[in-house]
Amino acid sequence: NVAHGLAWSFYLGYLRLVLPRLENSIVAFRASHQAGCFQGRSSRKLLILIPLNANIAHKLEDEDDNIRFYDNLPNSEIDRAGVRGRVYKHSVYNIFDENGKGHQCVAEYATPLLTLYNMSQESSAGFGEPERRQQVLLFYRTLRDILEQSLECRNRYRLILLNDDHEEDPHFLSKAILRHLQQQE
Amino acid sequence: NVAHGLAWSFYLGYLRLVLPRLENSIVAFRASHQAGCFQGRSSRKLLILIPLNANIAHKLEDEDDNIRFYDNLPNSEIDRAGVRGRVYKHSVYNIFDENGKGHQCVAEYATPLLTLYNMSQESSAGFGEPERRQQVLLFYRTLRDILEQSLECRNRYRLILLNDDHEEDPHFLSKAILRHLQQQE
Ligand SMILES: Nc1nc(=O)c2ncn([C@@H]3O[C@@H]4COP(=O)(O)O[C@H]5[C@@H](O)[C@H](n6cnc7c(N)ncnc76)O[C@@H]5COP(=O)(O)O[C@@H]3[C@@H]4O)c2[nH]1
Repeated sequence: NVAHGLAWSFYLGYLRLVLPRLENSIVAFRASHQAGCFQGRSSRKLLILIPLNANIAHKLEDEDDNIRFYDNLPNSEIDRAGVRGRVYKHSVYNIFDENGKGHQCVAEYATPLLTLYNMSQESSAGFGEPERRQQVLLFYRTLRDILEQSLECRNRYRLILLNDDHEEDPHFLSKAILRHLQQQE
Repeated sequence: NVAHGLAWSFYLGYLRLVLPRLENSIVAFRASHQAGCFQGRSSRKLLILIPLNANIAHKLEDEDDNIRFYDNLPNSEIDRAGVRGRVYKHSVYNIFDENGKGHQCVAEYATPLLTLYNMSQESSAGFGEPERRQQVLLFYRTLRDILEQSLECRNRYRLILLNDDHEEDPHFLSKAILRHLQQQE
């Protein structure tokens, strides 16, 4: 089951490395950026976006004009499998609510979903569009269970499962993120 | 089958992005580094190291003192799944032969093997050490078949399968790489 392996890979090869460093990254970021960022309803967790249709954009701001790229967190450089100083980074976004107030968060799509999407388009990869939604759900559940057992990653992330039947709403994504930011007060 | 998905992920999420840019990267590198690098028996292909025991080092020079880190190729920055300007880079190594002559190459381990190794150590991941070797072979064969069909990646890589029964030889890795460099003359 492809999704099972991708969830483990995402944890073992990425989240387990970057989540323990996230808090320090945000502290360094606040020190070098405008006063007031990452306050109030902002989140210091990595928001991991999981759209059920695996339809991943490369730029969040292209999906919703209430989302604006703010800046990147400082890079982490880690020697990995022969690549010296491989760079790991996250992007900070300003999410605007209906009152025009901005809330900072560190957000990104779950990259392995790109693999699921692309595999479903390649006939030789062995699975097609009908199986893809099932695989996304399996990815989500496997990842959720792994992260719940992980001491290093505890409280440093939120998985945001995005149902795609609201896609005609041009502010669907910002509202989904704001709902999650609100929930953690 | 975990290895099948990891091979597709490695191709779709990495090799398909970076291999078409490799030649230009090496040209830029030669322009800013010592005359004579990447000449002769050196290779302009990405050497992808696949040890059968999935035992991956993070620094090649730790494995064999005839291997020395030279420098990194220039970074590529690509917007990916909400991470703006995600960095992709490769490391250049000097591989010394028995005559003390150095040959430059761009080499790295196939990072997904780290996932296979780590999964075999986690009891909840669902497979153990006995299955791991089989999974490495499946990864190698799947990747080889995908790359052979890929127009974008043609002639820009070499897969180097490393048998682990020569590991008492302290120069096993440099000799294995040199054999492959020699073969392409
Ligand atoms: N958002 C995000 N930012 C990152 O820096 C990052 N690095 C990894 N990942 C995701 O975590 C998982 C484990 O990564 P691993 O390195 O074992 O496999 C990687 C690795 O073998 C190779 N690869 C990708 N980017 C690089 C890179 N920059 N250098 C070397 N290898 C790379 O191709 C595989 C698939 O990559 P992605 O499909 O981008 O998603 C990966 C994967 O799902 C990332 N996800």
